[in-house]
Amino acid sequence: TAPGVRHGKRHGKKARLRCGRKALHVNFKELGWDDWIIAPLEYEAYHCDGLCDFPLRSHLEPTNHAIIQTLIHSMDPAAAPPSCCVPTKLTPISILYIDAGNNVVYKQYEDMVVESCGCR
Amino acid sequence: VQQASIPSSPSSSSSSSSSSPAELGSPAKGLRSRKEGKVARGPRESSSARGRQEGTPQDRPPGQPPPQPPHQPPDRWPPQAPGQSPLQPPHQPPGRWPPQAPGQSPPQPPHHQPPHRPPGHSPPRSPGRSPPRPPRQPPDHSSPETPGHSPPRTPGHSPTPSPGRSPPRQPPQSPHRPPGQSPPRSPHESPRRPPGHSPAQSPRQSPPQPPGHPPHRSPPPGPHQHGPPGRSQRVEPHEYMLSIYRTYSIAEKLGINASFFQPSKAANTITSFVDRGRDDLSHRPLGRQKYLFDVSTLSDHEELVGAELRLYRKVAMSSATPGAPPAGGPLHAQPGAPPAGGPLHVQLSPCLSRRVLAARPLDPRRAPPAGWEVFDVWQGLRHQPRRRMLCLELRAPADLRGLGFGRRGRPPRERALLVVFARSQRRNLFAEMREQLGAAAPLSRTTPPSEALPPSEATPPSKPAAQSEASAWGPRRGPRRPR
Repeated sequence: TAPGVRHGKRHGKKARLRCGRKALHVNFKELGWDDWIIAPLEYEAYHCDGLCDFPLRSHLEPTNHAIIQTLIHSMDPAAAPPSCCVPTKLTPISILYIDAGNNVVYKQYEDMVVESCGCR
Repeated sequence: VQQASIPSSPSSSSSSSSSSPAELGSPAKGLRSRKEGKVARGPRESSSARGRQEGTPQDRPPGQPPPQPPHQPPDRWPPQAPGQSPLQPPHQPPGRWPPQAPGQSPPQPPHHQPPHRPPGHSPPRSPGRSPPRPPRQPPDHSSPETPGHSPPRTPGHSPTPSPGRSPPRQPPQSPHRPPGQSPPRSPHESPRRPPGHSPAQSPRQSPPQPPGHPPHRSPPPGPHQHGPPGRSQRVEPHEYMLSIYRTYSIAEKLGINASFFQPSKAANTITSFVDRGRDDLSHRPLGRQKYLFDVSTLSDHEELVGAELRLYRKVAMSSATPGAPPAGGPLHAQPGAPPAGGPLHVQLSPCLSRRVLAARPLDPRRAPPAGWEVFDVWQGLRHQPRRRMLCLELRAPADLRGLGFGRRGRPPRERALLVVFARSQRRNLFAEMREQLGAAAPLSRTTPPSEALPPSEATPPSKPAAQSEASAWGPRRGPRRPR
């Protein structure tokens, strides 16, 4: 059941598009990077999508600025855009690749996977 | 929650290598749902297979032999046993960490040359389908001898190459390219470059070679080609690196700090350098052997936290009667025969130096039949300024071949490996790319006169980086011609 239907007062896609983590499957082969990346060839990166509408939920961990901006936007949409739905926590992944010198390198690349999203 | 075997100590690390490809390919549910490490095949296996399937005579450059059928092991990529995944762990001797693949003899990749393509020209790609790539050449820099087949050589030839006469047959490739210009790529190469990865250089370019050596096995640059030729070699991932990846990726899924594992310490970047030295083909007893590593790609921004030299000790080529000391001492024994007697002390030191980095006794009779000997060479790499080549020398009072350190007939996976553990700071990947591109910008002056821009039309200093960056991240549409 969509949240809007569940609550009974929010309808339409706005309620369904609240800021949250969505699926984003990365396939390095499709990106054409499989000629230098040995492993992994694909992973789940996720992405953040949705609206940061008033009132902001606490699980979105909004900044004070985002709260103010969201409030202003709710009062006067022309005054400020809504705050942005962005990743708030990212985690690394290990990548085994071939560097410029034809050496096999293991590297832990930071901020490759979205763990949570929020309004900032 | 899917369990994964994580070694808690170096001695138990073989469990990581025993993880099946299914473990690597399946996410650790409950902790993370990402599907990572889905490497059920080698990175280029499918491409090679496609190349074999789709490759037609007109697709191949002139003079290039047709693709090898899958049943021809010497030219297969990735080198693996039939039916074995590249990440499938081989049998590991107990007590060694990380697990290695002793005795594996992966076949040699084909020595094919990629077809010539003008720089910046990228083949059309369709999402979800990578174009077939030509088979790559192996990173084989040693003599191409095979067991039982030795090329003619002058007796008394220097057993190990000196820096002035370096064994690598590939010329030192300039890691830079004129900004805004795409590297020469084969029709199967990626149109994009990785983050934090120099887009001005192809990962499979020919490895460096001392000055004066002509490019080997590389197609001559075309009229639009600048800088180094396209990648003509294939890199075979070492089993040790694969095991490191397996271990760490599983640890990530389980939420374990990677620094838990030794000897990685706090390293987040582990680079492997394959020995580029050549074997001594003479029949003299080999009392010392040099190992050469091109460490020019080590970044100054990385803090070295460890380095080790891994030497694969093979089974002695001929058997000697145990307990029968050879006449005249160990070095006068028959070359290749395991020396008799007690333990022999082998020493590792920098070339042209008496400083011993590591030493250990090796008992030729009690030692395991084959396995990896690991020497800590961090002190040797740490106290010397960053240089291009690192030369280490192994000395023994006996014939090193008899101890199993001969290079002859070794597959790439059994070559000496220098593993450098580094800790790089958390940096913005764009900044990292920009930095590499900035370093590549001065080399734009090496552009041939036919395509060099006149001074009045020279690109501003900041623009090449932007162009190169754009070409690195976005699809290349073709060579841009200056107006």
